[in-house]
Amino acid sequence: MNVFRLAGDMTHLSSILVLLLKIHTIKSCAGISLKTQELYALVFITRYLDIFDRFTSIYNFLMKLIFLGSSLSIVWYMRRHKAVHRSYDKDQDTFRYQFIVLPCLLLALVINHKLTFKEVMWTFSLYLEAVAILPQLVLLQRTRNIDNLTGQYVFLLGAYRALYLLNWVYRYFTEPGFVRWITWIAGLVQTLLYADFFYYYILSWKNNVKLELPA
Amino acid sequence: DRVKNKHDEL
Repeated sequence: MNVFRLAGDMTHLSSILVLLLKIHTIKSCAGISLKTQELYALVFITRYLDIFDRFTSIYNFLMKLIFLGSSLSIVWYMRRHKAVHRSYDKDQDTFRYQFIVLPCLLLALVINHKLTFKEVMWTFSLYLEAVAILPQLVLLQRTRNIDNLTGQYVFLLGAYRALYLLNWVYRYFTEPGFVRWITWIAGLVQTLLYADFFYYYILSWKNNVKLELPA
Repeated sequence: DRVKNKHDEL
C-alpha cells in the first residue's frame, strides 16, 4: 500500500460520503444519475464475488464491505425512499444500460486473464467501472443548475481515478514485474472521461462562478 | 500466482 493508493481509496470513499450526505441529510438526489449508481452497484457486486474466499487484508475486506453496502443503499434510497425518489431527474437520466453493459460483457469474455466465471466477472467490473460515469456526465450536461455537492461528488470520483494512475506508476517502478495491462487501460480510459469535466470544474472554481457544462 | 496477486486493489 502506497500513499497514492491510500489517497485514492480515501477520495473514493469521500465521494460516496458526499453523495450519501446529500441524499441522507438534504433528502435530495437531484442531478444524480440512478443509472450510474446502479452500474456502480453492479461493478462492486461483480468485482467482489471473491470477498469471502480470497483474503488479502482486513483493510481490503472492510473497504469491499463499505463499497458494496454504500452503493446498494444509494440505489435503495433513489428507488424506494419517497422524498429522495421525488427529487430524481428521471426524464433527464435517459442513458441506456445495454449500450454500456453488453459491450463490457463481450469484451470481458474476449479479453481476460482466465476464462472462468469469477475472472470474467472481475474483468467485466473493470470495463464497466471505466464507463459507468457516462450516464452521470450526460445528466450533468443537461442540468442547468449543478449544485455544489453534485459537482464535488463527480470531482472526487475523478480525483480517485487520477490517484490510482499515480499508484500504478509508483508500483511499476517499485515492484519488480508489476504489469497489469487490463487494469491500466481500463483505468486510463476511465480517467480520460473526466478530463472535460475537470476542465470546466476548475474553471468555475477559479472564476468563482457556478459550474455549468456546455451543451 | 498471477491471478491471485491481481486482486490486491479495490
